[in-house]
Order: sequence, then structure tokens, then C-alpha cells
Amino acid sequence: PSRILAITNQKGGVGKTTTAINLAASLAAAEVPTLLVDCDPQCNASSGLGFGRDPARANLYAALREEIPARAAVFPTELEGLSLLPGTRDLVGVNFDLQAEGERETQLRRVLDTLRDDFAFIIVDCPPALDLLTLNALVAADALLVPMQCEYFALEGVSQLMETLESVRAAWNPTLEIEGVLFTQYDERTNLGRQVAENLRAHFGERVFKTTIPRNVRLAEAPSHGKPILLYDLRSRGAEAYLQLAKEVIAHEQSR
Amino acid sequence: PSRILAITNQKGGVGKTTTAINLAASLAAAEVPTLLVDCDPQCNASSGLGFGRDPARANLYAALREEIPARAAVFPTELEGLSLLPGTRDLVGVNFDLQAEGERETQLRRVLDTLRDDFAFIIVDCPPALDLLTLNALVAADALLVPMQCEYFALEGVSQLMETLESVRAAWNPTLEIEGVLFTQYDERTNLGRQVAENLRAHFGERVFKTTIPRNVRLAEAPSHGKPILLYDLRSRGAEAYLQLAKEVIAHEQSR
Ligand SMILES: Nc1ncnc2c1ncn2[C@@H]1O[C@H](COP(=O)(O)OP(=O)(O)OP(=O)(O)O)[C@@H](O)[C@H]1O
Ligand SMILES: Nc1ncnc2c1ncn2[C@@H]1O[C@H](COP(=O)(O)OP(=O)(O)OP(=O)(O)O)[C@@H](O)[C@H]1O
Ligand SMILES: [Mg+2]
Ligand SMILES: [Mg+2]
Repeated sequence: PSRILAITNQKGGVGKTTTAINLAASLAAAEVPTLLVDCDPQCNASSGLGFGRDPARANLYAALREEIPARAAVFPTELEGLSLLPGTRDLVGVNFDLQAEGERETQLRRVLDTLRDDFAFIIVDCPPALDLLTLNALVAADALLVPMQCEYFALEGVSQLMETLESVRAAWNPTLEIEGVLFTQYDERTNLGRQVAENLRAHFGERVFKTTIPRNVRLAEAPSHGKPILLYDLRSRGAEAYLQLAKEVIAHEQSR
Repeated sequence: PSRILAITNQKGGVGKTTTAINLAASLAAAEVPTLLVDCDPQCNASSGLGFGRDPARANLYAALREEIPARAAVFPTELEGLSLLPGTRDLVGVNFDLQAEGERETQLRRVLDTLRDDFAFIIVDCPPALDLLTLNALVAADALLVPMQCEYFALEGVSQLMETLESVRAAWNPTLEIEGVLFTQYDERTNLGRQVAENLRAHFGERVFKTTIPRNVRLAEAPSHGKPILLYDLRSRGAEAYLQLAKEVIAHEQSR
């Protein structure tokens, strides 16, 4: 069986996709078989691994619609041990589907349950919204990992995300945990960064990862080459940080 | 009559809210009466001007639902000439409303038409999605202003945004223009920034604003004080850039 992590935060641009790609790649590099699922109609996790737009390719929406078995949409990547279930723009249709209450929210869980035994970790990248796609990811997940920029607007969104977490636990997924809060694009030189980080540590305590991800332009360059950071520039601060994060996630899993 | 600008880009974190607040404030400072409309359930534009969460306050959702006249939800701000129509978390309900086709998309236009004569500019902040809220803003707007980070994932989203623009023109708003593409959080020291900027200029040509917004931590600090940048730190590079942008938008309006 595997551990399913939803990478979620409705605030835009906080590093959800960068974290999903590079945590998944770092787990694979540690010989932990990992699947990355692109649940965002923007498809940034797919293109960031070199899977450009291809309407003919099997994808998550076709699997959710039960047009294909999920396994038919799982692709190997350049990195051994890392597989991808690519997204598509059509995913935006999930938000407008008028299926019966109770079915709408559990489509992704049904799909991922057929894949759980093939991977040790399944990492789901979510869109910047508390919409039906993100809801599906929270219902399917064992835990959520929350990337967080240490800036004012990011603080604002925390309570809304926690309220959503409570209602998902109450209605569909009582064992959903917080895997951790990850400080991303962190610049310890600014007062703003330090103050917001202090505020978040006071609020989340132990659930803040020891690893922080620094702002590092190599992380922003890597997706244009279709590679995770550890294949693009292994010696960069960005690569080191995500390898460190993978170690923390693995240690957390072993101690459970 | 006034010019309505929708600040739109489905890519998250590109500076939509920062641009909406500071362009609106800079226009007001140039003695051009301006209304800022917060059309994002995150309500960052509202809190960035000091209007924290207040379920009892009149807001855009109540106006869209025709529970109150729009004018009852227009509030003066600390800056003379700048008014705010605040958002609310309840806006997320707009995406799930099952009103008749054709009505769902034109709710915001109906509301803003009652306010057009009171302001020279109406600036609408949008959420990071091509959802019904953003669609409402594009139907109501005269033009869209697209903040763009000069990074790889931002490039990916351009074609999707342009396709949405075409379908809005065809179905509801034939005269919708592109006001311009604005480079935000721009760091000319990085190759990535310069290369993507070159790519965007080749694609959009004249429609790229001459003004670019540099990365400037003062812009990220200002909202935690509930102030636009020109009231928080008028001498900062961020304040200068947005005042410059306002001049460009005014000149563009006068030459139309
Ligand atoms: N630590 C970092 N250092 C430098 N750049 C980064 C870092 N993390 C992410 N970026 C860049 O910042 C931008 C936003 O990151 P990303 O797209 O991963 O965020 P997101 O939360 O997935 O956005 P969205 O809300 O649109 O899904 C991207 O251009 C990315 O390359
Ligand atoms: N030029 C800039 N320099 C430094 N920081 C900036 C700049 N522009 C925006 N920011 C900061 O970057 C973050 C993202 O900006 P902002 O929230 O305005 O983007 P957005 O597109 O509105 O995000 P969302 O997609 O969540 O609505 C915020 O914390 C903001 O304070
Ligand atoms: Mg993303
Ligand atoms: Mg915003």
C-alpha cells in the first residue's frame, strides 16, 4: 500500500507544482517508487517533466470518466522510479460535472485505489482553488502537504484551508492528516519572511517541516528543460533542499 | 462612463492582486476617481486595503445576488479618490450557481453597469482560475490587463487565456480588448527572466507595457499594513513602477 500526499494551497504561486515535481523526483532518487498525479488543468506538473500538451495521450480526466483504466495513463519518466499520471485542460470539466452528490467528490479516490499497490508514494499536484478537483485530492489523500510563501497574503488563506480540511474529514476522509507545512521561496534576509515564518511556526508548531526551500532561480529554470531539479542541477541549493525534504518525509513515514 | 479593466491570469501568484490594488491607488492619486472590485473569494484585494474579514459588511456577492444595490457595497478607502467593492468567501458560491445559461455569465456586468457613471476607472481583481468569476469579469470588462511573471510556467498559460478571450468575445463581449501584458516581479539579472520576456514581447509586441514591475519586497510588505504601496513607501521602486503604469494607462485612455 502507499501513502498519498495532496500538495494543496488555494493561494496561487506558492510552489505547489515545484514541490510536487521535486519531492516526487527526490523520493524516486531514494529508491522509493513514486507516482506524480497532475490534477491541475494548467498541467504544469506534466509539462515540467517534459510531457507537453498532447490531446491524444491518455490522461487523468479519461481515467476519472472511466474511459480507460488508470494504469493506461501511467507513464515512466526520464528518472527511474518516477512515473507520471498526466493532466489535461479537460480537467476543468470536473468542476462543472453535475454528478450525484457523494460521487463527485470520490472519483479520484476510486482511480488511485487501483494504483496504490504499485507505488510507495503517490503525490498529487492541485490547482490554486478550493474547487472540486482539490476536494477530490483531499478525499483521496492520506495527508496534505501545504507549501507556504512567508508573505502576508499566504497567511490570510490558512484558516480557509483548515476549515476545508475539517469538512473533508467530517464528510469523506476522517483520517486525513497534515503531513506538514513547507516554507517555500524563503528569503531569510527579509523581515517579512522571518516575521511570517515565526507566525506560522507559532500556529503549526511541530507540523512545520524542518526543511525550508530557499528562493533559487535554478528551480524556476528546470521546468523549461522538462527536468526535475536533481537532473537539471544536482549541486544547486534547490536540489539539496528537496532531497532533504524527501528524507524528512521518508523518516516520518517510517516512524508512523 | 468609465473604463473597466479585468486583472486576469489563471496562473497563480503572478501579481494580480498587487497590480489591482496599486494600479487603482495610483490612478486615484492622479485624481482619476477609481473603484477597485474584489472578485476573488480569497479577498486579498480587500484585506490588502485594510478591509479584513467581516461577514456583516455589504459585499460583492450580496450585490450579485441582488440582495442589496451595488452602491450599498461601495466603501471609501484611506486614499482619496479610491473606493472599494469588497469581496467575501461566499463568492465561491458563484461557481456552483445553477442559474440559466446566459445569466450566470452576466451578473457582474449588470452590477457594474449601475456604477459606471460614478468612476473613471473600475479595476476588477480576479481569482487564479478560468472559472465563472473570471468569466463574469471578462464579460463585464472593456479590456483585460494580464500580469505575467517572466518564468516558464507563466508562458504555458498564455494560449489558454487567449482561447478564453476569443470565446468571451464570440459569445458575450465582442469589443473586449487587451489593455496590455505587464511583466511583474521582474528580475533582469537572470537569464530566465530576459529569455521569457523576449519570448513574450515577440508574441504580444506593442501590447506589452513599457513599464515593468521589479521584484521589490516593499510591495509584499505593504498589504500587511493595509495600505497601497504609495501610502506605505512612496519612494520605493515598487511605488514608482505602479505610478508609471498608471500614467501609461491614462495616456492610452486619452489616445483612444
Ligand atoms: N524556491 C523557488 N525558488 C525560485 N523560484 C521558484 C521556487 N519555487 C517555485 N518557483 C517558481 O515560482 C513560480 C511559482 O511556482 P509554482 O508554479 O510551482 O507554484 P504553484 O503554487 O504551483 O502555482 P499555481 O498556484 O499557479 O499552481 C514558478 O515560476 C516556479 O518556477
Ligand atoms: N513586484 C513584486 N515584488 C515583490 N513581491 C511581490 C511583487 N508582486 C507581488 N508580490 C508578492 O508576491 C505574492 C503574489 O502576489 P499576488 O498575491 O499579488 O499575486 P496574485 O496573482 O494575485 O495571486 P493569486 O493567484 O493567489 O490571486 C504576494 O505575496 C505579493 O505580496
Ligand atoms: Mg501549480
Ligand atoms: Mg490575487
